[in-house]
Amino acid sequence: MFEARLTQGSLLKKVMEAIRELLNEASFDCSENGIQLQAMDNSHVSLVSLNMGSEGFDKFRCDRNLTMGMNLASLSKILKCASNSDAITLKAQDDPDTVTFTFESENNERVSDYSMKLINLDQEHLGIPDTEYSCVVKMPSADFARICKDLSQFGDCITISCTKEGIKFSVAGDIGTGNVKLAQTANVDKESEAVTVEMQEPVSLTFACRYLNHFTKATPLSEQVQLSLSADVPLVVEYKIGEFGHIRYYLAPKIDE
Amino acid sequence: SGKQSSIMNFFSKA
Repeated sequence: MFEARLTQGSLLKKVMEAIRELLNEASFDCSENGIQLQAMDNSHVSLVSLNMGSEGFDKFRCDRNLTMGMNLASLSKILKCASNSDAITLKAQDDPDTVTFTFESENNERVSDYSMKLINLDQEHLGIPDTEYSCVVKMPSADFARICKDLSQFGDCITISCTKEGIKFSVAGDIGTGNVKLAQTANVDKESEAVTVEMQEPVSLTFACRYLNHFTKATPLSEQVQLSLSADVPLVVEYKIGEFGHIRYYLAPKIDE
Repeated sequence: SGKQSSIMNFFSKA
């Protein structure tokens, strides 16, 4: 038996929005530790790693580890039927072929349930090595989304350069060039507005805009985003999910031909 | 603007 209840059901809706354009289908791995997902996009350029710890759920029971393969377009249709203020409960039997979603309104006067057929996915998991990154930048997630959107107008890829002074996003295209520089903030009233840079070595790497823009669909999950960069390895773009989880996007860099 | 590499070049199968 698997059962997970999240009072703040809107978090699950936001997680769905954060992955549904990048992935067509994905396996949700459930264990007593919580819910995890790892999947590559169709082109195998990026990888999504989602972790929601059991401690973040109001109720969490997982008697046996199980993997639930879901079509994300179908899952999205179901989660769109939940209101932002609804509590969401997922339920499945051991070795399930369906999963049930129950949505309860705040006053408990409206209860709806939907069941969805699961699919068999033969997804391979990749081992992600522990990496000490040369630069780790934390910045407001809305600012990152805006920069990616703005610069995408001018070219297909963005170069991210990081020094101890700050982070620079650059684009070059047919009509010209664009640069956005963010300095490390000295004093800010709100932690959510801070830009912080932890640098061991300066880094400059180039990434496809298309994927960066997909990742920014996670912006509603967290006011801050963390970018981790090292030469010749994938960029990590991380958004926290409340206090109990995260979604990490890994993006393979463009390499010189 | 460089060649897009695959994520599978960096992470091995678990």
